[in-house]
Amino acid sequence: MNIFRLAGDMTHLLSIVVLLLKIRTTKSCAGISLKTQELYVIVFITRYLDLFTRYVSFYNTAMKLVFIGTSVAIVWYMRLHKVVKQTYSRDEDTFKHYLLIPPCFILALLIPLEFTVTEILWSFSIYLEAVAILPQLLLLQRSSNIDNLTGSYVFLLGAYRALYIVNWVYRFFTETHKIRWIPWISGLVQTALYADFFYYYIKSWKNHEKLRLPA
Amino acid sequence: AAKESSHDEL
Repeated sequence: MNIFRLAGDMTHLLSIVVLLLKIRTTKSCAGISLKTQELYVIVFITRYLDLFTRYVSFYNTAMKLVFIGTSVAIVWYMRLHKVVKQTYSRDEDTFKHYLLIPPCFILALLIPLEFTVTEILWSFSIYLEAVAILPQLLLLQRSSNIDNLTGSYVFLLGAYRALYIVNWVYRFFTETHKIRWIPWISGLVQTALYADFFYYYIKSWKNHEKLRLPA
Repeated sequence: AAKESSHDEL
């Protein structure tokens, strides 16, 4: 475990804490894409299939349980909680997220880490995570005003994978000296999708003005 | 080794 990976995991955890904080304190999920959250449930479940078969460390197992548990809880809040579900921007969250699944699955069949069920699903999860943020980014473009917690959530979510990229570079030079095409290319695509959001987020933060994404 | 290392991350 290196500092970059730990920072990445903590940033990822913090993003989820911020989102849960927003939902629980404001009892609202306005501006949050349910479709992105549903994709994350699929990402975590297909990635952590080895949760009970391969023990890496207490930290690894605990974090996997937290990520699966919180992502399911967020979908539950947005779909079933009597107050929160009323605040879901249903008619703006229109990205056809189910269209993302077949290409990622086909890509996982074509380029798996290994041709076994768990590795194909692991690769699928890596590819899907790269594009899972698209419904959320589209929703942000449509949101007239993005509240601070939502903006912070998306920023932290983008920052975590950027930190993972630094971790991969660090591990390449200090440990493995192996190129890992699947997570690296997916991670670069994933982080690149946040590029314009990062630009407008940092600009709004520097100018102390409300975050707005051009339509 | 590659497989192991890629699966110790989240």
